Amino acid sequence: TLLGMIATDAPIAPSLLPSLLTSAVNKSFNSITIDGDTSTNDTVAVLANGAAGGQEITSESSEDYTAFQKTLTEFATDLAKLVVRDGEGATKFVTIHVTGSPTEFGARKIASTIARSPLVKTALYGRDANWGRIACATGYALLSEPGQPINEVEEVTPANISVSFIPGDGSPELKLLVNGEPESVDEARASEILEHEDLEIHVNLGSGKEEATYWTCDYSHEYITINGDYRT
Amino acid sequence: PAMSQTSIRHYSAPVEGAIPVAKQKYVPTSGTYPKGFLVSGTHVGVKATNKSNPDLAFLASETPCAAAAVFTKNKFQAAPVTVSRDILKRRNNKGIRSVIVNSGCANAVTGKGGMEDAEKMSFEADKCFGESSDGQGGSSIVMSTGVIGQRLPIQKILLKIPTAYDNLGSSHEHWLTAARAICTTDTFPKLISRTFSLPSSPSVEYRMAGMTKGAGMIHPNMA
Repeated sequence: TLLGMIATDAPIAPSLLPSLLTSAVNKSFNSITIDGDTSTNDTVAVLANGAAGGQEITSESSEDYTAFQKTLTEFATDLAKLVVRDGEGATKFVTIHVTGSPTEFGARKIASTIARSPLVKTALYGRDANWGRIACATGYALLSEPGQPINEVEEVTPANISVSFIPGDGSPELKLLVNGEPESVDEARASEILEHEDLEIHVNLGSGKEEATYWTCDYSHEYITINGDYRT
Repeated sequence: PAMSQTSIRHYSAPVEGAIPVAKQKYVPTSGTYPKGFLVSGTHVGVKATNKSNPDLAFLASETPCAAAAVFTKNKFQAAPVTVSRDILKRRNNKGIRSVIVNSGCANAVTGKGGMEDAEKMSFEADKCFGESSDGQGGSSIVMSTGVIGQRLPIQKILLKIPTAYDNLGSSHEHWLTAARAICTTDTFPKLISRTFSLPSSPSVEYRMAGMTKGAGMIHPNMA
């Protein structure tokens, strides 16, 4: 379960807080995954008491509203990332950045699917630059479910897709797939990149301008141990 | 079939206060906390095996304040989710005094009794502020986390809410203890704080602090 509480002494009109929080959460807590299970109890609350004084934020069109929105979103994102870093048994902190999508919805769906894929996550634990599993998850993310009418959104064109690893230490990216064609991967360099705790997987769909980011972790033996032992 | 219970590996939570070396860098040693907010973390023993760790967090505002929350969209919403959403709705996101949180038991899928327990937690927290009812119902949001499908040891929790109120404070240690109190399988408390300013009042320093918990059953979809 995810719980969160944010408190601020800034003065915010009560009617504006729900939209401020919803927007912030969609780009932070609603963009993380550890094991793909949505809890019965997830709650994030924000409280604003105005104790610091100053002008109350009363309009969505004010500069203060925009500034506070940015502060709250960044703050919530930092909190959400801490949850991922403490994922049960996690050894890696992974940013999934999907760009080049015709729609934000499609980018989010693909990022979320890659972030939840057990095979992607076990490959990351095994320090394997397994771009095939990333491409696989990208390819099924937008398919209709069995039994539903065919409603495939044509956002994924394999020949346009590029996948790369961006190391957490700021060194150059490692290209794995370029416009649907596999690169000759330097395994030693890949292993070096995957030694770090932080990693970004960049998937460029090459079909638009929308993007989305998800944060996830790897799956380790410890996850099974912890949850095999957790009792009702 | 040949495997026996003895072949199951059991998880050992980190010993009390022990934070894995690799995670220690994420735990702050100081912070700047918002004015007018007080917090505490108190030991209740929601899980019978918990003999000393804080498992009841209390976040209170010295004055009634604006509040909002997002909640899981899971159809099996826990009792505290339903109760807290109703409180915010009835109050139009204002007049909120506190958040009371227990760890160790989620009070989820616990039927009408669970709803009553969540309401009692909220009511008991309200009583700490000594205010008579203003006719709008509770002013304390309630949260729970832990095992699903079990009733809360509600009497134990209710008895300790006044202690949680007495323990309230504004120091870094108070905030860190509260952050610890909401943890379940987490290996470290998650707490951050910062200052910021707003364009209309550049000389005013505003503060924001937050705590979160979560390690498993994490794929939030809240609204």
